[in-house]
Amino acid sequence: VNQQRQITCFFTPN
Amino acid sequence: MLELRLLQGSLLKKVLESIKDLVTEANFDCSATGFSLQAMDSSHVALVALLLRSEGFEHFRCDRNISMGMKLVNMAMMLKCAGNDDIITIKADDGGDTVTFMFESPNQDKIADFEMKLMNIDSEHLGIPEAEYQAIVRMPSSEFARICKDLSTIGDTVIISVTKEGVKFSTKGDIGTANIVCRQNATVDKPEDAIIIEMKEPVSLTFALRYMNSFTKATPLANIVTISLSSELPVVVEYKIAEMGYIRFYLAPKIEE
Repeated sequence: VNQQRQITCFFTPN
Repeated sequence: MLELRLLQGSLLKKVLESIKDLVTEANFDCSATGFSLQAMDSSHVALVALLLRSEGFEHFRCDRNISMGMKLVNMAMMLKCAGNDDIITIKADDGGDTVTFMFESPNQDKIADFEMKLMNIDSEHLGIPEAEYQAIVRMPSSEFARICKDLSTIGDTVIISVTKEGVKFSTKGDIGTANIVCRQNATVDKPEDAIIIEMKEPVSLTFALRYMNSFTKATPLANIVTISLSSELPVVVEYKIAEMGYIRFYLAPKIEE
């Protein structure tokens, strides 16, 4: 099963 | 006081058409650097980053940094009222709660003002670090759009694999499978027709086609699209906006669990 990751797993708030 | 005059108003129209279905509302930030936006879609799977540099405007006045929250479908609706050849000026007062879009026809015989209410939007600004990508593919934007559209008739996800053979777009669905391989072809007559693949190491990633298809709405902005891939990062799909800046779409991969 392919699980969709979120952008926030890669980039963090400034 | 903010006043930004864009001779090629159609660029702004195209920008809005390319993002209004992905992002519902967003803060447009204006500073000495230019007019920019960073926003995620509602499920935080994709992110769009737009920059229109100040030098690209015929007149650029931005007395202080300002962030203007706008509902993008409303903004797009207003910009649709501008002619393709119109000059568009964006105007706002410091601390005001409206923005005005002024449209001037090329021969100045028609001038229209559209005032839109601004909204307060809480949005996190994410830091996007400079990164080394394992593979960068440059290809005609129309070709990429065609591939995404074709594959989405077969499946929901696309596997993008870059090897020394080229770049392969694959999908599978209930009715079958599809593979499209594009090889590097740098020796075409027109540079915008070239497919150029810079590969440091092979990479293969899976993405939702729904988002890829949404990104291709930016195709009218640029002849060339750049796709940057790395196994540890969201893919970047970039359309350069002539002499002005860029629109970049980031999409988080699907990971096998």
